Amino acid sequence: FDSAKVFRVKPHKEKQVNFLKNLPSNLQIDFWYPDSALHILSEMEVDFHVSADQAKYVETLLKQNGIPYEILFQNLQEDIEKQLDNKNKS
Amino acid sequence: TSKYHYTKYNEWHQISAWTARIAKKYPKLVSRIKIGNTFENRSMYLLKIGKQRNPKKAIFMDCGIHAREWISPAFCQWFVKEATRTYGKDGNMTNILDNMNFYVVPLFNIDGYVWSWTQNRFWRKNRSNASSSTCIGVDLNRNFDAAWGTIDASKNPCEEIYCGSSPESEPETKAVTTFIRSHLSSIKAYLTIHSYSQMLLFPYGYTYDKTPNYKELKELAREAAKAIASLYGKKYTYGTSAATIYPSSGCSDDWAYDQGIKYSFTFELRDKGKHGFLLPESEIKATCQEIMLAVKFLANYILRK
Repeated sequence: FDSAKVFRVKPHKEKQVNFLKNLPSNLQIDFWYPDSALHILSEMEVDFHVSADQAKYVETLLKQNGIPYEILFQNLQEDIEKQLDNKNKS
Repeated sequence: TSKYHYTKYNEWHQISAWTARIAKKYPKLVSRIKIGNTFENRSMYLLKIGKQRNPKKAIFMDCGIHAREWISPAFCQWFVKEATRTYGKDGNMTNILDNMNFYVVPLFNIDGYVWSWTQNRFWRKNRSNASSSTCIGVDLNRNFDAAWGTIDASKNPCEEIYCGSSPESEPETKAVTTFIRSHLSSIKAYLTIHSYSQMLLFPYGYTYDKTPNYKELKELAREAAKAIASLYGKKYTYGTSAATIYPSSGCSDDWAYDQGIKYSFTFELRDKGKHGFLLPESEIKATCQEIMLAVKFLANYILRK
């Protein structure tokens, strides 16, 4: 998960919803919310995880399709390690 | 048990050993029941908590149906800790456990959880490879016999929401449903603990239709959310699954409701995306404390009914 990212996007138009629904057919997308691309609706906040090598491409596609996005996790591996509080591991 | 860490995420071998120890330490309050085996042949345990007296009402609660939602099994462990340590000291908990049993499945999707610790932190499904596809796993929360495979569940084994080859095709689902069916006369409420998104959901998910006791469930969810917010101000949204998130079929809360368990709730614990499935260990305590308030509220309501 080194440099893997989690995006949060919010599609407004039906065209953007369809774009997101089709994203998994070309790329390896792990949906965090909703559970699957099938559930995506207009105005829904959608969180998904992509690997480092696909993150840049996904970002470009989001920009091209005018889909507002933010990056919730810049480097998932770092956050996985941060989740366990090593200070407490005696 | 005094050395057990409830404010850390524990691996399955630790949780499993803990279930044995806590039953041994509190023999009059806790008993460990084996309810089946997972696809990879690990033993599935349920903890029965409550003073031995029959007949009693019961609440069934399961945690960890989705492997990557680590805060969920952490809550079940916390609940058992609170129940055992406060019984006889806290009047309310004592009253609840004197008059009601809790059936707690501390970890539903054991194989998936082990996989999430060892191979893929974001694994969701179980580890069944029963399909003809090379893809592994069934979404256990699409595998229940509640409008199975009809609405927004996938029949593609490569999807995260693959519903399996048939209702209850998975040994984990079968173990839980068999237990619940054989204790239906006493089980008055069903609680299933998930993460994330801070929600309190109730049936239905497979239809926009409202249940006959919709108003009561909505009021209970409202009060439970209020109890949660009273501690740290965390806002949990509530409503039917279909209307609050999206329609989905084969889910455990719908199945439980249709079995006749009229108080059926899904908890989606913290947070709303900042941490997602990576809720830090430093938030385990606060998350569990706030959810305890809701669970105790619901237990008191069921007792009064």
